[in-house]
Order: sequence, then C-alpha cells, then structure tokens
Amino acid sequence: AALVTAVVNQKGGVGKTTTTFNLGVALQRLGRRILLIDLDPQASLSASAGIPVAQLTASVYQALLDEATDPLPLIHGTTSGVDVLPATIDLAAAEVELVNMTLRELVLRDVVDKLRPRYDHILIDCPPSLGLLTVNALAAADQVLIPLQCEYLATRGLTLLLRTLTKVQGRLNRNLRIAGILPTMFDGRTTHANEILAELRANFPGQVFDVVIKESVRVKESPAAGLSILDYDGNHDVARAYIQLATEVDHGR
Amino acid sequence: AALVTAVVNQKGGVGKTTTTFNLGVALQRLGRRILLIDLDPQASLSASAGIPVAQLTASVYQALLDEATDPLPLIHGTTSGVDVLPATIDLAAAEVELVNMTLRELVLRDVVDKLRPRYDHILIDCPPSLGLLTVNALAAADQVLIPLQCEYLATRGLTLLLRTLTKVQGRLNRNLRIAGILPTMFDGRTTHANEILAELRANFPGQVFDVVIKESVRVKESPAAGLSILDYDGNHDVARAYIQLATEVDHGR
Ligand SMILES: Nc1ncnc2c1ncn2[C@@H]1O[C@H](COP(=O)(O)OP(=O)(O)OP(=O)(O)O)[C@@H](O)[C@H]1O
Ligand SMILES: Nc1ncnc2c1ncn2[C@@H]1O[C@H](COP(=O)(O)OP(=O)(O)OP(=O)(O)O)[C@@H](O)[C@H]1O
Ligand SMILES: [Mg+2]
Ligand SMILES: [Mg+2]
Repeated sequence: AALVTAVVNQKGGVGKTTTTFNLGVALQRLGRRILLIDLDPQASLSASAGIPVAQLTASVYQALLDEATDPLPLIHGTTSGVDVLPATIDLAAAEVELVNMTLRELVLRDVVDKLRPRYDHILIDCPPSLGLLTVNALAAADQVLIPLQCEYLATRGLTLLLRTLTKVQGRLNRNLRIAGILPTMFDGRTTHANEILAELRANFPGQVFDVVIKESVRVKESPAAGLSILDYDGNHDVARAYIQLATEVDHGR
Repeated sequence: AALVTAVVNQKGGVGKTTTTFNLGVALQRLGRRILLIDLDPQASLSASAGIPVAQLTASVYQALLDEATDPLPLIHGTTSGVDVLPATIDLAAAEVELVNMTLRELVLRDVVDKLRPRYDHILIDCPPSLGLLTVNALAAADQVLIPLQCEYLATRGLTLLLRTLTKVQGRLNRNLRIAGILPTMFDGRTTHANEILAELRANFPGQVFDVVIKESVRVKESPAAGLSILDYDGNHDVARAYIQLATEVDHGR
C-alpha cells in the first residue's frame, strides 16, 4: 500500500507544486505507481501536469464534500506517467464549507485511505496556508516534505510550521513524521543563500535533505509545456536532483 | 485623507510583502505620511520592518475581532519612517472567526476608515489566498496593486484574481479600481521572463506599470536587517524603481 507524503509550507512560492510534480514523476521513473493530489484551489499542479483545468466538471472538491463520491473516476492519467486527482477553483469554497462539518480535519483521510491500495506513493500538494485544507493533508499523510527557499523571509515560518506539525501529531495523526526540509531554487553564487543553508543545517540537524534543488529557468519553463523537468530536459541538474530525492523518499516506504 | 491600496495576489511568493514595505518607504521619502497594515498571519511585513513580532501582545487581530478596539494604540512607528499595524499568528484564527460574523467582509473597512484622516497613503499586505482576509482588504481599499513574477505559474492566477475583483466591485466596493500589475523579480537575461512580460503587456494593455522591479539578492538580504532596500542600499536599481513606482502611485491620490 502507498506511502502518503504531504508537501507543505505556508510560505508562498517556495516550490511546493514544482516539487510535488517533479518528485512524483521521478518516483514513477523508479517504477512506482504514483498518485498526485492537488489540494490548492490555484490548481497549479493540475495545470503543470497538462490537465485542462478550465474544462473539468469534477475534482477533489467533490470527493471532499460528499463522502459517498467514489474518488477513482475523478483521477486523470497524464503523459508523464503519474495519476492526478485534480483541483479546480471550486476547492476555494471547501475551506469555508468544511468549517461546520463534523470531523472536518479528517475528510481527506477517508478519501486517501480508499486510494492507498492502488499506489506505491501518494503526494499531496498543499496551498500556501495552514488552514483546513492543509490540516486535512497533514491528518491524511504518513510524512511531511517541506520545500524551502534559502531566503530570509522563507525561513521565518519554519518554526511555526513545525509547531503546527506537533499539534497535528498530538491530536489528529500520531504517526506523522518529517521526511525532511528540501532546499529549493538554490543560487549557490550568492552568500545569502549559502549562509541561510548553513544556518538551516545547523538549526535543524538531520532534518535537511542532502539533495539541494538549484535555481534554473528551465524549471520555470517546463510547466508551460505541461511537462516535468524530467521530460522537458532530462539531463538537467535539477532533473537528476529530483531523481536523487526520489531514491531517498522511496527508501522511506 | 488617505488613498488606500491593497497589495494582492493569491499566488504565493510573488513579492507582495516586499512591494508593500519598499513602496511604503518610497512614498514616505516623497514626504507622505504612511501606514502599512499587515494582513498576513505570517507577519512577513511586520518582521521586515524590524518589529519584534514574537513579543507583540496585540495586533490587527484585536482591531478586527472587537470593533470597540481603538486601532491607534496598536500602531508601531519604525526606523524606516513608516507606521505599521502589525500582524501576529493570532490572525490565522480570524479567517474562521470572521465566517460567522455579520457583514464579515466589511470588518476591516471600519478599522481603515478610522485611520484614513491621519495618513496620506495606507497600504495593506495580503496573504497568498482569496479568503476572507483578502476580501476584507479589497472591500476597504480604493485601489489594488498586483505584484506578479514573470513566470508561467504566476500568470495563471491573474484571470481568476481579476474576476474576483469584479465580484467585489459589484457587491462590496463599487469604486475599487486597479492601480496596476507590477512585474517583480524580473530577470531580463532570460527569454522566459521577457516573453511573459511581453504577453502581459499585450493581454492587459494599459494595466501593467512601466516600472519593472528587477531580481536582486540585495532585496532578499534587506528584510533580514529589518530594513527596506532604500535604507539597505539606496542607490540600487530596485530602490530607484520603487521610488519611480511611488511617484506614479502618489499621482493617483
Ligand atoms: N528550482 C527552481 N528553479 C527556478 N524556478 C523554480 C524552481 N522551482 C520552482 N520554480 C518556480 O518558482 C515559482 C514558485 O514555485 P511553485 O509555484 O512550485 O511554488 P509553490 O510553493 O507551489 O507556490 P504557492 O505557494 O503559490 O503554491 C514558479 O514560477 C516555479 O516555476
Ligand atoms: N526584486 C526581488 N529580487 C529578489 N528577491 C526578491 C525580490 N522581491 C522579493 N524577493 C524575495 O522573494 C521572496 C518572496 O517575496 P515576498 O515574501 O515579498 O512575496 P509574497 O508574495 O509576499 O509571499 P507570500 O505569498 O508568502 O506572502 C522573498 O524571499 C523576498 O525577499
Ligand atoms: Mg503551489
Ligand atoms: Mg507576503
């Protein structure tokens, strides 16, 4: 059955969607059956994977709001070889609608548990907040992967995020663990990035992946083509880095 | 009385906080009285301005949840010359608590209207979402400034944002206008950024500022010192660009 990884960071623009998609494809290259769940109303993940979001008539929203809904027919295959349970803007309403539901934090867990037998890995892309959608992902997951830019403003939220994880572990998901903190968009030429990375490794020993994802314009271009970096430019450093990350994450199964 | 500008984009990491702070300081250099309101529970703006967020006992949260609260004592002066109504993590609870309040979209407008007589400009930094906090900012504002990275994933959300603005104009704030779309973190060496910028100007004629904010590591360093780019490195291209933007925004008063 699947290992479920929530890709989380309330700080915006740190590479959550890019990591979910490229790590997912890299795991598929290792021969695994992969499902990506888009839990962000922006639907960046769904669009990056080439799914025509504007034409969708159903999405993860239906699976969340009606427990009788079978999630399987909502899942799309993609040219990159991973399956995607897509999002649409309807999902933005879910935050408010979930507020008054009983066991509102555990709605996604029921959906994910129905899908675990069919996959080796399930990755969940979260929105830039610690609201109900992200809490649902943390309650449904076995582990958390935290993408992080090596920039001052991005590091500020880390302590808050780790405190939230401890709360979720205590009340909703006792076995939730941290897979690791993944440095993203790393520009090794700047002192700022190198200083922040060194500080991260010092402050969070053993929790920062050895793999570092470098900054590259090719990564920005690939989602416009509906492709992962592995398909867009397979020999690129970043493609290799995501393969290396996939090998580490896969060992955690 | 003040011109109120909401700095909005649900896409994360596009430069909302950086623009609110640096534009605010640039407007202050033009001799204006400036208030910045931090409406993001991450409190990036408050931290960037050097406010000790962890020690705060009161913030914009108190002003939102209790209309009897006088917002003035909650405002901090800063070394950069602008006033800040700071945020703390308590603000994260506001999204849920506002849901069941009457006229929940207009709570911030009451706070802002009390402060308008004391300032020439009020800028509001929004979180990366289109939830109740952002809707409150749109209802309280005279105009919207939209920071945008010239990257594929960042441009996807623009249509949705403009559709949301139209809804807010129809139901909550008839006079709300768009000050403009501000290209941020622009790396002129890449074809990708230049193509996206050209596309933006073609698709949104007259709505994209002439000023473009370039990518620079100095901008990433400055908040770590609690300084704006104008104080951190006043001759830098980005400092001049924010002064140019301030002159344009100030003409709109
Ligand atoms: N290694 C990289 N090098 C260069 N650009 C990158 C890299 N990884 C991601 N990006 C770009 O940075 C931007 C932010 O990445 P992404 O959208 O994946 O972040 P996010 O955390 O999912 O954002 P949000 O908080 O809005 O959901 C995107 O334009 C993406 O293409
Ligand atoms: N012109 C620039 N050049 C280089 N880096 C920049 C520039 N403007 C902003 N940044 C950096 O990019 C990151 C994102 O900027 P910022 O936090 O202001 O975006 P935001 O839209 O407010 O993010 P969020 O969605 O999390 O609120 C920060 O680390 C910031 O220091
Ligand atoms: Mg994302
Ligand atoms: Mg911000």
